[in-house]
Amino acid sequence: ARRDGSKDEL
Amino acid sequence: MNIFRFAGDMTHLISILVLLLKIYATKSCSGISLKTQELYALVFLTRYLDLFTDFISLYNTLMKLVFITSSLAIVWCMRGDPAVRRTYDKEIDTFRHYFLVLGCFVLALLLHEKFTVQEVLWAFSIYLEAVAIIPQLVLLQRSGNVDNLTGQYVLFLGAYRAFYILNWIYRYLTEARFTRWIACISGLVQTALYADFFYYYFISWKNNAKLKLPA
Repeated sequence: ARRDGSKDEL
Repeated sequence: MNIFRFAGDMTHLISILVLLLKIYATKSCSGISLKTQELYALVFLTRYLDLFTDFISLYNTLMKLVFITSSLAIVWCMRGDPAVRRTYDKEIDTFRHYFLVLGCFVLALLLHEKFTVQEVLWAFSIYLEAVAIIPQLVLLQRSGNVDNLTGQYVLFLGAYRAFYILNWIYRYLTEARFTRWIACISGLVQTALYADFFYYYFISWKNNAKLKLPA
């Protein structure tokens, strides 16, 4: 997850 | 993590295992588009740039490694292994996929969440994944007959993003500020591209007939 907590999916 | 996303990841993993099984068991890649495999390798390489910088979970890191190594192994095998390479349908796998790469890159420069290298390449990988199956579908239409493993490979590959759509609906309903328009809209386009394949696959399954895509 980027610093902003997004992109936790494959 | 929710059941839809987990089912999607497992379906995606199964599609890759079916493809590896087909290539290694039959020592043949007939009916498989090398161009689609190259696009998938590019999708994973540009999407998982955060592999070493952002640790999310062991599962996330493992799956990223599996997707990157398997897609590179398939491309390497289709290009390098002399036995497999001989069975590649070079003369009908002629879709100019460079235009897909260029178009998706331009779109990513215009539409992204943040104008940073990582985010632009992430958006690029999302757009590219949506259209990466086109050379494969074109090859299947040209080659007429589809062998069972190839048909199952494309079926699972199409189904995985459909599970992700259910995952996005679920997360939109259960999480306060979940918005992921780029992935959602691309995922809808991606799944829609499989619509006619799903239809002919269902017909062939119902009639217990060989899967044939109309030219």
